Amino acid sequence: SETEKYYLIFTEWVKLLQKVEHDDELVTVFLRQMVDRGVLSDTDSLINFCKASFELSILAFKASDPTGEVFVSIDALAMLVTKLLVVQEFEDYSRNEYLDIIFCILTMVFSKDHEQDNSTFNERPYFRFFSNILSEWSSLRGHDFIKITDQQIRKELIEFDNYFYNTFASYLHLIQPVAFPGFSFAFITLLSHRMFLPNMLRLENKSGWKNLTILIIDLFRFLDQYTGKVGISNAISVVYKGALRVIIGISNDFPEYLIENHYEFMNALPSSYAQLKNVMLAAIPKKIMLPNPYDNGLDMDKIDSCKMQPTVFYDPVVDLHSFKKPVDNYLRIPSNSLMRTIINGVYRDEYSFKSGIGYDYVSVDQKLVRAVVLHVGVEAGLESEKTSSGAIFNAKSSYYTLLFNLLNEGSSEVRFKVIEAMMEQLRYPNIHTHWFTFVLKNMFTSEEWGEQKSEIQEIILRNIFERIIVNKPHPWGVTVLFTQLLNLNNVKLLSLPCVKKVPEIENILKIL
Amino acid sequence: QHKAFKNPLFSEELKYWLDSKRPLMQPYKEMPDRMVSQLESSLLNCPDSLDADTPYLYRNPLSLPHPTSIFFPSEPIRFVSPVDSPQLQQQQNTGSNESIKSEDDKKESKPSTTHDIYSRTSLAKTFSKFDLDTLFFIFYHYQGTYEQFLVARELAKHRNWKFNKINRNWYYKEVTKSPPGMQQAEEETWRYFDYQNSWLARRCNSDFKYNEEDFEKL
Amino acid sequence: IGTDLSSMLHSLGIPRDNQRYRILDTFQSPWAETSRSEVEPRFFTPE
Repeated sequence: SETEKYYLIFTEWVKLLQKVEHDDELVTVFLRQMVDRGVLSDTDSLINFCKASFELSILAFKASDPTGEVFVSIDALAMLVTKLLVVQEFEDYSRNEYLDIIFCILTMVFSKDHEQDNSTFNERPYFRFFSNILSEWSSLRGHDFIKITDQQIRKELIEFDNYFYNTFASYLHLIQPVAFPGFSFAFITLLSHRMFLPNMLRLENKSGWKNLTILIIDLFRFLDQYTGKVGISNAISVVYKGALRVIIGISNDFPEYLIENHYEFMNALPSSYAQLKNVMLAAIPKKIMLPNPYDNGLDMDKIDSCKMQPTVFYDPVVDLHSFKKPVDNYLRIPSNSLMRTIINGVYRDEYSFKSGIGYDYVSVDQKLVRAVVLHVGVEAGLESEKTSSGAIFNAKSSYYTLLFNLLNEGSSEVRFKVIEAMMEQLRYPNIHTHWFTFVLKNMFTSEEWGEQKSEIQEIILRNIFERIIVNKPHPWGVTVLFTQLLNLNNVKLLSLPCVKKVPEIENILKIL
Repeated sequence: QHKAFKNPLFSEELKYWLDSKRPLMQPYKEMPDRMVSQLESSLLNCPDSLDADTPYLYRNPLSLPHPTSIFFPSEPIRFVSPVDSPQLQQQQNTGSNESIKSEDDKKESKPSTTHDIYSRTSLAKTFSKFDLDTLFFIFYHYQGTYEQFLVARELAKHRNWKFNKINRNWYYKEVTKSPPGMQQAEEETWRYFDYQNSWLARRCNSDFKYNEEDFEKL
Repeated sequence: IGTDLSSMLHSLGIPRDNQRYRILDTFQSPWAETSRSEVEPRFFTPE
């Protein structure tokens, strides 16, 4: 049959690669013959040949002695695919289309293998294929593809490089853990692959960031879905540990990526992952020095970096939708009616299950609240630069009153979510950390709350404790705020009703 | 009814792919049994660092493992190096083991100041302990390999040898203090490693002129 | 409340001193248990 013929040809290819170097002339001749003899002459034959080769390679893996060379066929297939990425004439289809076709074929073979009843699915050969493609590509692209002698092809490949990585990412997104749990561990391993992750982070103009964020969010969504209150399965626990380790790696090498994308990550991170939250928000830009956050005499006004605007890669304005108008209008000219619109708009239409610390569902649109808070912070920072810091470090400014009124009129849940979002902005020394520290401290000591005062104080303290009680790291800004609250003259934490009610908290505070 | 399902190339597999969309649109509240076993299977088959390593289908005959005693480990040399003890770290900072080196070697090695991505790998650390003979052997007989690359890095960055693109020799500039009374305070002599004939480092004759263009910028 | 991360940092090769080494280019695997051998990083040899 046609398929059997393809099996034979592919087997010859595998044998050839075991006998000569991959850049040997014989290899090029073999590929040329494949095209000339109609094995790879058009899309249909390409698809049929590659499908047969994938299936054969997977079969070969499954049938191999596990202690022996299990990847010989899949290694050869990856080499074939990469070579064809370079040497083809690309008449019937473009290089972009070719890559898409290959990944499509793989996805089809993969899906069937994973979903079939009585499946013998094993993620390893698929992982190996992806890993090899990354290795081969990495080897090719060194010094702007200098190994490619044909200058025209070299130029094309340089332009194609970006498409390569982003297409790879988009297909990885298709086989995310929620869709294919049998590939979960391979998924994180690929996401963090040494030939993928740093390259996505380093692509020019941050062009890999968006797709990389999508993948990390895929992982978080999977974890969120299966992190319940009543015990986590061992497998999920291991997935979490791997995710944590990868994020720590990113924080070490590319803290700016976590810093600029923190907003999207906070939206997707499971609510009870306090330490991972802290790790992400504790990322520090490489050149910044951190003043001692426990220093009682610390004055952010005197720290230069506290005037700097942190870069925000994903503009929260996008998530405001119709909310943008009333919020921006209020910031320009505050009015009660605008405030009413904002307050009424933060509630969801229906409850949503959410396994949080001390709650099981939410009735507030968390994403919207976070967008409002960050947007206000961004605008405040810009205002400070445009006019003066006095314009925003002022309890009468519209930036402050918008948040104040939201808390004053909102339910306990709204208060909790708004304060949680504000506290997420307490990070490394920058204008957002500076301003939100001012806002939270002011709110904590304000007499404007009336009867609501103790609840506001309790929620602020609760949020601080959720971040501080956790094992390190702790974001600099959170520690600074906490230190400032501990040393207040006008409010004694130990005499607060909410503290006295919980002896454990009272004891911790006494020690501190 | 969609056209894609009529395509004989994909029609069989497409329905499986489509099935996977369901949990994406409506995630399960609790993991169904099938999913639990799939996840556990994934944990069991988790790819490790060997799976993620660079593939090599064709093995250079020189690099094939030689038969050794069964008591010797057969694991790849790229083991993860143990925790850097303070002594080891200091050794790393001040240059390799002084005691086993000759006078010439001592002059050649400089403190290891390279902080690139290779500096902390066990192979790079191991190569920093090799003598010149071994380094040149690897360089000339394992061409195009990662080992050759690391050896070139060791020679260039730590031993201060330079690679001539034209004749493919490695060169070393020796600077010695002239005896007092000489016109120049320092004397410069060049040596090269003769890989083609004698397999020795030889002095360049007096008409050797260093031309920067001829040397690879490593 | 998370865990003490020092052993995880140690397994990653993240030191506490001022020297910050890049680790993602030689990253073996997300888990220390599956990272028992080093992996070949990207490298380039001239023709």
